[in-house]
Amino acid sequence: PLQSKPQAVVTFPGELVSGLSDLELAENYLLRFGYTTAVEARTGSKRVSLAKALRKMQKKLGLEETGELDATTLEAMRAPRCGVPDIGT
Amino acid sequence: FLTFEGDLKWDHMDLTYRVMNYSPDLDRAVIDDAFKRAFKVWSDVTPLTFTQIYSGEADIMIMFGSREHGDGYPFDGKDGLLAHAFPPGRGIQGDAHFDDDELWTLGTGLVVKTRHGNANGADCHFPFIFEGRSYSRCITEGRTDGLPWCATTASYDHDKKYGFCPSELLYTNGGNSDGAPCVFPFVFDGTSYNACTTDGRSDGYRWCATTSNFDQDKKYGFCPNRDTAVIGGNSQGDPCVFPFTFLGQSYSSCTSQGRQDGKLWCATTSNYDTDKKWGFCPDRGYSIFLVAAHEFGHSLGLDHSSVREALMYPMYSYVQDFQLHPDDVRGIQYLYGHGSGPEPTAPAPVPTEEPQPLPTEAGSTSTTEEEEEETLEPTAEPIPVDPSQDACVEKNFDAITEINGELHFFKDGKYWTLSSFWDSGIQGAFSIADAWPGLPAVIDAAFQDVLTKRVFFFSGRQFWVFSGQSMLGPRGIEKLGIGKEARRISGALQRGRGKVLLFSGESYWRLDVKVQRVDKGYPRATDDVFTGVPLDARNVFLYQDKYYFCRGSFYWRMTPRYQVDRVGYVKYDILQCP
Repeated sequence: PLQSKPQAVVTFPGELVSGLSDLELAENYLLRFGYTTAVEARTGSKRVSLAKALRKMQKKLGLEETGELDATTLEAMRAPRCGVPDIGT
Repeated sequence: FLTFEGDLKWDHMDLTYRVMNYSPDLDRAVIDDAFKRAFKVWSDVTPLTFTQIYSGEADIMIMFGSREHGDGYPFDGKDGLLAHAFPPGRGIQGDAHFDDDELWTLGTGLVVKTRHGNANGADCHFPFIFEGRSYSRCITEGRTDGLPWCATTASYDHDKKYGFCPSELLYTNGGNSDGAPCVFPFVFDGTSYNACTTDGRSDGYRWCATTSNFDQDKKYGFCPNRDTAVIGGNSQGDPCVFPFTFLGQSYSSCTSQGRQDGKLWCATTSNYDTDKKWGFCPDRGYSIFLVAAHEFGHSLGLDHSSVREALMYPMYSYVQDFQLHPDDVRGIQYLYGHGSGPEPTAPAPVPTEEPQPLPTEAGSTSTTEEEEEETLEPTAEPIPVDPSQDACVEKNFDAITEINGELHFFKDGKYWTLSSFWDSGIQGAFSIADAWPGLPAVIDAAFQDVLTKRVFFFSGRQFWVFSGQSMLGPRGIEKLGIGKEARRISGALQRGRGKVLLFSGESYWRLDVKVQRVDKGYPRATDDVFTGVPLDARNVFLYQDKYYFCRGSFYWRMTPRYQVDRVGYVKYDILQCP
């Protein structure tokens, strides 16, 4: 039977609640795994460099190269993986 | 595949490894065995050897840790990053680290290895029946000493097979007490403890004293995780407490209440509302074998691959009967060469401008008990082939396969090639007899063995093996162990590690190329695994890591995860005819 009352959502202490927005998650991911450098992330137009980095990541991971932060790409960014960067040392 | 900048690799083949510490999630023996199997994945296809040492500096030092664990590359709690490793070299180079905020299993849920009892260390069988009740976790029912135990078959009532579960009351890991169990209560830093604690440590591992006074005796050990141990949260490793109170309600099992992601959790005290102590309940976990095999690929010099089905692909995905992908094999052999084959080789030189139809390259020495190789002079005058004959007028082909990186289309004594590297379109027609003297004009199937580069041809119930200029055959396919039910072979799929699937009718066999015998347990029904493709395919071949089944003018393409992801025209899609 459906819950009689709306399900309470609790913030559990000690949980790494990633309060990151999708865009922040993506920027962190692209930086951490070598698809963009800290310099690029700071300078240049964000939009262009993000699309370029996304396309690089989508190509490397065999995803459709849209240059967009689409659902498939976000899902891939949340998937469990190896910590070694995909590009660079 | 990719190697690290400068093709970093070890300058010796006999490598050593050392496990610095163990995750409390699994019995130490299970972890040692998983690492041993993970190294074997790579030693099976190279001259590399791996020896475990238990002291001193090894080439590959392995450790478990969580968050910041001493190398400046912190892990991130449960899920997300699972592990990392460093390319070959001295010091931290070559080392592999595993995130111990993950639940390490063999990929399909908890592995609860028992000790003592009468089941010789067999794993728990969940669920099991005891005194008519069903249990899906270790219990203390039926005992007065509080030691958790389980049945190792579905029914204790029937089989009376049991063993004791991992518990700090039974033994500890590491430390300085040779595995002695905890003593409760014990005094530490003037405080009395009745359970394992992380106090006094910054790495989050739970420990206990193995005498009643640590301050005095300094004897301690690390607590193994119980089967009800939570993962992550703020109580990593502590066992769930059932029943527990949450938002005023009582819970006797894990729940997803209070969360939006559906993950199951439990409290590690009897009242979450007051104590706020909690963690995630065990799930399928991550296969320590699969993740270790990937990380050891890095330790040997492989970077991430773009091939989704390859072991060196960066994302984790569980596979049951693991097979090393040809992409991984090519990568590691690029660095270290074959098993018993020649020394490591640099990448093959770029082929000459006009890719000529090459007979196969010299294969490596083979250990099969092959009869004396013979180099046959062509028996009959080969049928002259008009090179202008167009592959696009053919309705279908006798056989299709990839040889030396080029797709070959065979028909009535002729063949054409199509290179995926060059966009030079279809080459040919060429004469089969010129390239492979001694072969009949009509062949049914062919494949090139990934490891040795030898090319196998099949026609009717006969087969030929070409290795460089030499040819062996014809021999009957019964020599491979294929019974009379197979009138002809229709195709082949290379599976990596010297195995090839041979298809005939609605069945397939798995051939061990090295010993040239099909494995036990075959044939199997094609439909059991390759669901959704034509069972009477005329051609079956592997191309760019996907499986192709052709019938009439169509092909069905299947991914290595056995999903048909495309159906199309052989002529227009593959041959790219106008």
